[in-house]
Amino acid sequence: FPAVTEANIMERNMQLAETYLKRYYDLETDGKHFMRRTSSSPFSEKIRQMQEFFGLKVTGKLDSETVRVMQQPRCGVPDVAS
Amino acid sequence: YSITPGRPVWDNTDLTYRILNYTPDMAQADVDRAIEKAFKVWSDVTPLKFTRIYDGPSDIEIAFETGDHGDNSPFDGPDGLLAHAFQPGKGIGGDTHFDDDEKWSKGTNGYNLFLVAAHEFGHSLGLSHSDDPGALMFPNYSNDDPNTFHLPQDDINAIQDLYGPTTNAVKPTGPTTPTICDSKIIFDAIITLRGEIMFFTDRFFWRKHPQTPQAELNFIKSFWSSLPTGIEAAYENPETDQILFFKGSKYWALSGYEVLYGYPKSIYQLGFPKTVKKIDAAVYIEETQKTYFFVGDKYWSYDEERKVLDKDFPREIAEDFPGITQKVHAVFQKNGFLYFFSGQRQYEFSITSKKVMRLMKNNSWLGC
Repeated sequence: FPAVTEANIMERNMQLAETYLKRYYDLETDGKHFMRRTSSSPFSEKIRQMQEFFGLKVTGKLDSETVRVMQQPRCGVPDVAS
Repeated sequence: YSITPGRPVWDNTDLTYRILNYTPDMAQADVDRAIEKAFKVWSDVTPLKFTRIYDGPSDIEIAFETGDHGDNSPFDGPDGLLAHAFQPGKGIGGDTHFDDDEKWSKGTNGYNLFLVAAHEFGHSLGLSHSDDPGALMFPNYSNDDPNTFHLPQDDINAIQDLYGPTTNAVKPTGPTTPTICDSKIIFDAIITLRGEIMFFTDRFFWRKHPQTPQAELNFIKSFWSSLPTGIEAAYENPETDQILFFKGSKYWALSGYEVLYGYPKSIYQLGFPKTVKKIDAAVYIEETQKTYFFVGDKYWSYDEERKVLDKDFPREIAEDFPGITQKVHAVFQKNGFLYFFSGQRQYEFSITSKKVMRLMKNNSWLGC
């Protein structure tokens, strides 16, 4: 309590997606989130890449199925470069 | 499968590994065994050899770490990131780290160390993530059975692409992942479950929700870890909200994710004679609260209320279900029809008019 509002859930999912896409799909965010919502943003493009890899419906949108896959435990990717 | 960009590989096939520390979750001997078995997954199918050393730097250093552990790739506490490994190379190259905030185990409660280690060692050898959901190198953890694990064909192809085949006379092969509209697929069993339909084949099932156009492929064990693969028959009893799975002379009763206490049981406790070795298919008929069990060219009727097989059975399938003359591999009921699956064919049988209404491909429900 208080019950999580829809907006909270969406914000939490966005946060999850941003962390996920930064970690595994080199999403550059420079700390700002302003590019998250437009369909042609890097954020949406990275979601598309991720959806394609996992055989999900490629929408570029953060739908519940995409969030579910992002929540699954998985192998990390070491930062080989630096 | 995919190879790490730049194709980094070890330039010799005799590699060394060292276990730098242990997780408190498992006995050290179990960790040692899991790591050794994980390397064997790859040495069985290539010329690679892995030797454990105890002193001095090895090619692949193995450690349990938490949070930020100094390699610019911090772990994240329980779940989420489970482990990572570095591509072949000097120094940190090949090294594998497990997130010790996870619960590691040699069984299926928690994360199975052998399965995760085998995946990470794929990276240590130069493989990247595969988009084949049944592959070991698929990035997401799946609750496979470590005791019956076989390296999938996708991973065999990948590692042999880098290091060539094994010198063993017998060429190893592994399980493949079915593709949804593969016309060769024969379903092992099909059940309805709270409005969804599940199509079982080998260690997988497709889950079709009426409101989603696309069916979703899952491991059987990611839903029900104690169920065997290769299920032969299954049905849903909506009255009790149970689903029952059959393989050989055993059957399991489940409610949602939970396998009910006391299962598996023997099918002979249901009253089948010992001549019945396995069940081909089963379906619950809501109108009569009977379950039909199909075995060969005969079927039995089981009264779910009285919990006994009905008298005057078995009967000939073809006699009571005209048109159904082939072996029944799977069957389910929907909207007053029984859908009999025989090989790649599916017969829509009207329960009321007692005749086959349509003949379809067996994968028509999956949008094929």
